[in-house]
Amino acid sequence: GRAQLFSTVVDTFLEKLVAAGSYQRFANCYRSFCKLQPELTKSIHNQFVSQLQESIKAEIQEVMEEGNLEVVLNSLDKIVEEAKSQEEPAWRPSGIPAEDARSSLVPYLLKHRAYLLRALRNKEEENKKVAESVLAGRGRISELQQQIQAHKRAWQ
Amino acid sequence: FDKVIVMTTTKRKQWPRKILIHAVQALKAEQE
Amino acid sequence: SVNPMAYEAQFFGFTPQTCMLRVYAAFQDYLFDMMLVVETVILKKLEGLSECGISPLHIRKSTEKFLLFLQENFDELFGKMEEMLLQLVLNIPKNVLLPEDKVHKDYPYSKEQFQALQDEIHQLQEQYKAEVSAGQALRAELEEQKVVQAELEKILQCFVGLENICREHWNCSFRESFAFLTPSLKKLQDKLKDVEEKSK
Repeated sequence: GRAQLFSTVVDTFLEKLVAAGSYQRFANCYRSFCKLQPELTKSIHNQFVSQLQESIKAEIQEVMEEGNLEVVLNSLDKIVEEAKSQEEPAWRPSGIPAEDARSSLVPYLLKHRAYLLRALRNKEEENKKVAESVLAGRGRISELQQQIQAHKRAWQ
Repeated sequence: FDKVIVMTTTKRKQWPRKILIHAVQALKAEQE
Repeated sequence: SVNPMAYEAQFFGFTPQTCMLRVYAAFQDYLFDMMLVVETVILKKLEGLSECGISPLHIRKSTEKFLLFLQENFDELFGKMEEMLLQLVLNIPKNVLLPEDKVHKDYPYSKEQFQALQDEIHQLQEQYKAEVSAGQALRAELEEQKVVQAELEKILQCFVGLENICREHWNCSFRESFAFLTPSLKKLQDKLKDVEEKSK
């Protein structure tokens, strides 16, 4: 995983840096002092190396904690794992916020559209029934009017 | 430059959700 | 051109390059600090060995020589480390989409498609409003029909009431009773006329 790789890369860096700053090299640079105090030179070099390693490891630890990198890198591993089947390049922000934000709305607009379709259909159903009653009512009224006309004609 | 990148990308991460909250409220209000 | 690694910054909350810069600066500080400590310890030691003939300047040159060498290695090693971390650890592969952007994969709507969806929603809203007002108009007519129907039934009831009166009193339909009544009415009118003349 990425977290493991991160630590390994840093450890390798440290290893190589320490190898570069070997005691031979150190003694070579401080030759005169080394001739005078070989033991002391050796222990100073050891101190130097261990202190440097300790500081660098502490710094890396701090960066890991500050950025919560352990968790973040593991979650990135998971996201990458899930995208394994995805061949082509994935979407990236277009740089036009309005456009990118708009797409986030799409699922909700689709839900809204479905809601409106349902509501419209219900309303149409409802109106169809009311329309039938209105038509029946109109029929009833014209029937009554005809009856009244008939009576009226009889009167006349 | 670095600050601008972090600021922009933070907005890219957070703002669609913020906008959605209001947009969904608006849609719900319209439905009601 | 600088690759801002914006998508990584969106995920990590910092730009990977800044992270590396910070690590580089910290490591370098440690290196310098440690070298200073080494030099200070050696100089302190030499203070106790005054006749050794090694001057502080000489030690300083030795320190610079060692530091220069280390620095070159440090930069080269750090460059390699940075390259690996930026490519393998702090980077998001091209085919990977962050969870917060999943909507762009599920609903890859172009501007035109989005506009079409909005137009469709608008049109549905208009249709719905039309249906609502049609429903209101229908219900209003229903109410009106109730009133009209009641009125018409009342009128009809009058006619039917009249018919029933005839049936009750003369045991026949209105027409027959009318035919029956006409001559008596006629007589009645004549009588009335007589009475009026006599009274004059």
